Amino acid sequence: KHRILHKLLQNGNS
Amino acid sequence: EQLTQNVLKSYHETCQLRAEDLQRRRWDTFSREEICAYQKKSMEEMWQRCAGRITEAIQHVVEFAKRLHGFMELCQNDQIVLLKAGAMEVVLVHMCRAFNADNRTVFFEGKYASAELFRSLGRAEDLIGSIFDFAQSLCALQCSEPEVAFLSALVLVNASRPWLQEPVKVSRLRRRLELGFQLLLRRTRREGLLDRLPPQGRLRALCSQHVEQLQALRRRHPPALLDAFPPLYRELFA
Repeated sequence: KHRILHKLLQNGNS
Repeated sequence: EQLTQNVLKSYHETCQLRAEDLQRRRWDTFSREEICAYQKKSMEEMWQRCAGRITEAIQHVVEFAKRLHGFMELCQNDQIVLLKAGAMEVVLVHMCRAFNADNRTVFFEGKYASAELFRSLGRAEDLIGSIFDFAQSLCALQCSEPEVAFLSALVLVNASRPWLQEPVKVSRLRRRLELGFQLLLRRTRREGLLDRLPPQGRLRALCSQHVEQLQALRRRHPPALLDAFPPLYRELFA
């Protein structure tokens, strides 16, 4: 449901 | 001490605009012509622009959260819940850094803008007024950068957000942040700040007002309107 937030959280410390 | 260092470092690493730059430019306001050009934009375009700027600010809040010790150790549901509920609140707290209380202008798209610049947002003008009032009241507290850093962390790590799966874990992290904040305030002789902070409900009310205005906008326009909004903004607010 919160695909983008998930992605942002999983993307290392970018 | 370690936690304090982590909060401050996370804040500095993910800060969108440096306080010195914002201070230096605080009298760099939009010209009459530039204000008129913004006022002539369609309501849809102005909403999209504001949504764009809010989304950029929120992306920095997400990065801040990721660097906070303990945040990524929470379960993923709770990370999402805290960010979904708190990211906009943190952006509103950060706004006090980008707000010149002497002439009631806010840094927006490169210069300082008064509330009238946002006139084409239509009925959301009330919301702009409330947000400006909030920034003004927060500015009056003259928070230091370390104080804004801790306030951001505390707005985010809130164990009373609904739908948390492990509220105890969140409240343990919050307790540590509160202790760090208290130590900082004691060291800087600013203990009085805690009693002068705006009530939490005020931030919540501003955020609901924002979502209500967005819903009203959607009712008046075809569904395709939102296609032009940033996907993260749609995910959080639509």
